[in-house]
Amino acid sequence: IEQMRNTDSFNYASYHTLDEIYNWMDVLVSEQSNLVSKINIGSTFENRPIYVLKFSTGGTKRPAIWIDTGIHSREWVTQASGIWMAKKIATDYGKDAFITSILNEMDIFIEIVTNPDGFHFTHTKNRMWRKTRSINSGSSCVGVDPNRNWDAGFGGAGASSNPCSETYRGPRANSESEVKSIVDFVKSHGNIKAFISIHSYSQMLLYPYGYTKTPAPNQQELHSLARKAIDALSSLYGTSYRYGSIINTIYQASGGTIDWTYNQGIKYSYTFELRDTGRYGFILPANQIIPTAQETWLAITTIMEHTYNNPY
Amino acid sequence: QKIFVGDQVLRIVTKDMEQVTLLKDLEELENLELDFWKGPTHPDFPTDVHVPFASLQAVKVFLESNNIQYSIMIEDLQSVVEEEKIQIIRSRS
Repeated sequence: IEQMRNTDSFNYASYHTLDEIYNWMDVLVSEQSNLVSKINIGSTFENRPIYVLKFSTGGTKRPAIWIDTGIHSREWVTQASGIWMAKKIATDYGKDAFITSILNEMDIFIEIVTNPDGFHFTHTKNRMWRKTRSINSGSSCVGVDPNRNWDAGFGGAGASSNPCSETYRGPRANSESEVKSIVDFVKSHGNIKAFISIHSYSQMLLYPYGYTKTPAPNQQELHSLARKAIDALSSLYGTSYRYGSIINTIYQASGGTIDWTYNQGIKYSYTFELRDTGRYGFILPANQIIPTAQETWLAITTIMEHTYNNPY
Repeated sequence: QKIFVGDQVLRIVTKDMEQVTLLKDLEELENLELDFWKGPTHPDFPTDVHVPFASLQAVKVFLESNNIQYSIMIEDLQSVVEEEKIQIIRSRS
């Protein structure tokens, strides 16, 4: 484990193991215990803890913004971006007017390693692992695609019933503890106003729905906010993004994260696909972590700002 | 540890929905053990597929015989993974 004295000595331009990331979280919490706490929202199939960082200046169940990274474990740039963003929030609070004002009224939750079993597996056994590590009875194939396991059009088109498929939906909605833990947390919190789920790659910003062609009731607002967010993102390095509803922009996908969150009443539900356009895929070189996180942060702050300015 | 020596990632560009359908058929062939990093959706969007070394010839023959354009996005997946590992070790030291 890369031991660190403080979070400034952590190398944000490198990929890290699960132990290193969990260790980094503990150091961040100890450095800024007045702002950051670590919540255990559940445990994985292989019994690893699932942690969420909570950024809060007080109050109970304040309106909140949720960010998760790495539900598909091999998308390493997403977990790395989550770390960078968490550090950015911690650093900017009290210095940056926008982050300070947000945190004076809202909480921010960041789940950096959404699929810990899968992430550990990518570091130890199979760099290309995407799913959870749960055992499927009656099959020798392991794991469920946690982004097809949510109770939103579950079992419909755009997910597989074959346990050997990379998009296997699982035996039932919420069968994966990694999904159920978030579901329970979101329901018990009850006041999450924006939910941002981050994937890679292919450079897209998407909003509901994925399981149906029926437009989301807030489609117009979601679309114009997506455009604004992408304008902000592109302003840094000129990275081009597509944006739109999942089903219209990529393909039909049932049981997806943000379709469920949107149906729960979280209006500002978005999912990102970060860099790259097709040179490295899931093996994006580490020197691109910080530029990726920086540009994504601009889009995320745009969504945060809109959420902050448009209470509902 | 699973190794990917000789595995390639192909970037496939389709010209019409008929070719997209052909790629979807290819996706169904489990024996090829293909991993679609970006699935076939629309002629406007490329498809990226990780092809194990053992299936490379079959996949390339399939694409060429159906006049489907492709390029090699990653020549040898294992070498890219190795490079990533080296970078991680360097940054630790």
